[in-house]
Order: sequence, then structure tokens, then C-alpha cells
Amino acid sequence: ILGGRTSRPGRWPWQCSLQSEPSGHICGCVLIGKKWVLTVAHCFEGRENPAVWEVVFGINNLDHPSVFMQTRMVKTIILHPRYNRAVVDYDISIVELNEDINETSYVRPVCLPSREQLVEPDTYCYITGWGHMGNKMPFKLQEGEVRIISLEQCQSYFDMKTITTRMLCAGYESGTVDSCMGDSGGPLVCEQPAGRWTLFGLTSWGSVCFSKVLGPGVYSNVSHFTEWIERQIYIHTFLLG
Amino acid sequence: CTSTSCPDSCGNSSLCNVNSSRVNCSQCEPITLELCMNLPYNYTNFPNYLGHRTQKEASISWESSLFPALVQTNCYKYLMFFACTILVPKCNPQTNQRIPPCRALCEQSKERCESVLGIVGLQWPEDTDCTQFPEENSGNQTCLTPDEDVEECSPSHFKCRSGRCVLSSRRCDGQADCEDDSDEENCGCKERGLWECPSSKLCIKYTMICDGFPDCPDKVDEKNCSFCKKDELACANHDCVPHKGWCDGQIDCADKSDEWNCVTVSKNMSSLMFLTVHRSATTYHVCADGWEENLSHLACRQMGLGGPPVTEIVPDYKQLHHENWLNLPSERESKNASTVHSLLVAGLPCRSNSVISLLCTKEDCGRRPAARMSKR
Repeated sequence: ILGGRTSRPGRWPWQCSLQSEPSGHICGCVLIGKKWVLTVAHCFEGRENPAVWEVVFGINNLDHPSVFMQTRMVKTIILHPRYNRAVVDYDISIVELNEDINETSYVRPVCLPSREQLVEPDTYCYITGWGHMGNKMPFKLQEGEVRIISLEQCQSYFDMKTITTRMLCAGYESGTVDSCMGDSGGPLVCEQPAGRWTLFGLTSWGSVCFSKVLGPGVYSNVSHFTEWIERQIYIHTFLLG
Repeated sequence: CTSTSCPDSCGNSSLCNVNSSRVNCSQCEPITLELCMNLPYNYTNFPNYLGHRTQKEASISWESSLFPALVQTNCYKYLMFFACTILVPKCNPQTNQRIPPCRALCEQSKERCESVLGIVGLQWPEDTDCTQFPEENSGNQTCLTPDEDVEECSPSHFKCRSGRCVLSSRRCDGQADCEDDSDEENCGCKERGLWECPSSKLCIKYTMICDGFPDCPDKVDEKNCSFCKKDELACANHDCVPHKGWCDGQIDCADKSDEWNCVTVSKNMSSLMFLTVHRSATTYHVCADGWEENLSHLACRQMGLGGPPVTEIVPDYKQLHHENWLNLPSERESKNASTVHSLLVAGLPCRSNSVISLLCTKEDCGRRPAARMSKR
């Protein structure tokens, strides 16, 4: 996360780290149910085998195991069938864990939006991750507040790419707070009434985040995929069991 | 390849024969770089003149963004053609030989466009030294030079009426980029070869219609896609299956959609939430005979809800004027079924004359631990 700050332990209990040896942390991910995690499809390019992945919850410092830490293996990786690697569209995937997590105050799921629940431009939301900070890779989870940008305005930053309705843009025009490499798959969450944090975006792509030419971050628009997510969880829980 | 076995860049290509040298191992490959799909040649090989080792690397390179943007300045008519000859150099599939651009093409491009880059503080790509390319008609080496039917714009561009190229993402964005405003004309979906969602005016590709994924906000692109017979129901992928197989616990649709959304709760006038099963295009309530609490848990989970369910047995069912109910057969197998509706059967008497009412709660989500107070 560029321009963010170090998070307090437990502040984002749905944040998880998708890891694969020998590199360790590869991508962010988000807990949405006892056995289900969301991340982006591009994290699995070249590594589609579930057996090489593990998911770590309840940590703040990647380098320090915490008493709240829970680790699970990956049972199933469900890539969106329309994922388009070339234009990074439909960049979303669901991960089924090999067993339920224990829900604690440090490990608990985020809310999913309904299909009709959209986040308006100029809303302030948070992005979190262990991705590049511009000058180094952090060990501690970083967080940053970003403002939702309209798709039209976002398109004006990316000449060579098409911003589709499957995407969501956020960040400041000046580009001070942004997601970066290693944040992919992590959450963009917005606080809803009654203090419920809801997942509206998954860090997907953007301009080269530590070059001078900055632009907003582009996120997978989770509202567009809610029905598909619920469908896949139903099929894998009740029909393939 | 000095040995008969080729290094992995060749794979087991027959092009590497015993007498060839390592240099000759790269083979022609079809061009997939979208930016250069309208060239007068179809094959390339790597590394290219910018040092990119693969087309993927070329596609995410700085130069693949730089040149299309520079083309919009109209600094040189054949700049895009030159850019492609160094991004995806021409390869002759018969001889496996690479055919470079001619030096004049390189010099013209650099001479006319380098200064434009300079205005915005950017540099001409370093390793496009024009002296590495042959002069036209010099000796035995052929080279590429643009002829009349070369496309000035890439497939990622829109060609203004004036002939200038602007990026296709600028087309119909509400701002005129062509001097003659032609990029903001004929902006309807149909003119752009797209299909218009009636209510939202959103344009989608024709291939997205009836493909099982709703793209229009009101999902109209997935309506009227099936032509089922009277005794059939349409799956989500628009196949037709006999309706008697709908929600019977057996999968009939290829996408399994006949076994989705089979269990819901329906409210009656006295706001009781009856457990309801939708089977063969009919809705059923569930008779309470032999009901067990773990089935309430399973039913709530099937509806994507969690938490401890509240189960109520509603007596005098017949008074409720609902004729259809399903039963748990008494001789039920002890295996734990994966769904409630696969356990239920029709056509049995409801001895208790009562049905199940169920209240499920939403899974708890999105709550953060309160910040701990710490004395300073």
C-alpha cells in the first residue's frame, strides 16, 4: 500500500495472506465464510494447483507468528470462467479451505454486498495489504483510505485499457494512497450502517505504482459477482459434496 | 543446437537440425499482440529489437503504451507500423529468417517523433539505434518498408475522418479527440457492433447474450433464451430438462441449476415463515413428521444463512388452505444427505397434520473488534 499507515493488530480480521513456497506471501485475500476466501484470479497464473497454496489468517506481521494465527490448506480454487488474462477482466476467484476456520475477534468474515448494493463515487473506503510501499516491502499490514472514482473518470487515466463494469476505481487523483504489487486479492472495504464493513473491491491492477505516472487503483467490483460467488459456494457445499 | 537435442526454447521443434547453430533456434510464432494484429505479416520471433523475450513481455512493456499514445500526435504517418516491426519483428515461417525494418523507416520515425516525446520529458526508446537496420536495396538483405495498404492505425485505435489515429478508448467518451469530432459520431451500440441493454443503454458484445452470465443490470440479456416444451424447465445455461427432475435431489442440468434455490421460506398472512420446497414447478410445505433439528440447520445453510435456527411446528395445517406438502419418509437412510430437499418425498399422508416454520439468521459479518482502551 502506498501512502498508508501500519494497521493495528486485529483491525481487519478478514484480511488473509495467500502464500506459496518458496516465496511465502504472494497475494492478499479476504475471508467471506468459515471455509471460503475471495481473491483475484491473476494470483494463480502459472500456479493453479491448490496443493501449492496455503492461507494464513489472524496475523499483522508476516514475519511474526501470532497466537491468533490460523493456517489452512487450499482444497479448491474456482477461477471465474470469463477471467481474461490479457485485459485483466473478471479478475476474481474463490478459494475453498480444507477445513473451517475458528471464528475469533482476530479472524472473522467480512460482509458481501448484494448485487444491487453499489458504492457511490466520492465514498471513502479502506484498502489493506502487505504489498509494496514504494520504497520497500513491509512486514506489517498496511492500510490506506481511498476515495471511490467514477468509471468515466477512471477511463481517462488508462488510454490503453478499457475500464469495464466488472471493475471499480479508487484512489486520489494525486495518487498518494494506492495499492501496489503484493496487495492483489486484498480487500477494498467500506463501512456500512451499524458499523458493518462490506467488501466492495479486490485489488486487481493499476498503473505501475511506484513510477511517477500514477493513476487510481483498479479493483474487481465484488457487487457484480455476488450471485456467482453464492452460486459457486452452494454448488461446492451442497451438490459436489 | 550443437547437439541433436534442442534446448527447451525450441522444444522438440524440427527446425533445429544437427548443423544449425544455437542462434537459429528461435522459431516463428503467430502474432498475438493485439496492438499489431493488422500488419501485412502474421509471424514473429523473439527476442525482439527492444529486448523483450516473449509477446507477453512485449504486451506489458512501456513501449507498448508509449507508441500508441505517441501515434495520436500525428508526428509520423507510419509510426505504428515501425513500432510493430520492432515489437513483433517479421519472421518468415518458411526460412525462419527475421526481416528487419529498413533504416529509412526507423530514421523517419525517430526524426519526426523524438522531439514530440522531448516536449513531455520522455525519451525515445534507447535500443532503437537505426544503424542496426539495413538500408533499403542494400545487398542481399531484405527489409520492411511501408507500402500503400499499410494501416496507419492499430486495432486499438480509432481512425478519425481526417486520417489521424486516436485510441479506441477515447471513442464515444464524450470528449472530441479528433479535430473533426468524428470520434464522437455514431456512438450508438449498434454502430459499434454491440448490443444495447434496453433499460440501461449499456452496450455489451453479442456473444454475451444468452451465455448464462447476466450482463445487463436487469438481466434481460439472459431472458427468452430457452425454447422448452410444456413439461420442461430451463436451466441457467438455457438447456431444457423435464420439470419433474427439478429439485428432486438429482442433478439434471449440466450447470446443476436444477438443484439451486430449492429451499426457501415463505411468509403467510400471520407472518409465519414456512419452510418451502420448490419441486417440479410446484411449491410444497414440509410436513413435521419425523423432523429433526439438524435438518433446520442444513436448510438455513442452504439458504446462505447461519446462526441457530428457530424451528416451530405449526398445527392444523389443513386450515391453511395449502394442499401441497412433502414428507420425510419414515424408513429414511441414515446417511447424511447433502440437501434437505433430496430427503423429502411427495404423496405420503401428514399424520401430525402440521408443517415446519423456520427462522434463520444472517451470518454475522463485517464487524471489527472495538479498539482496546489503553492508558497512555
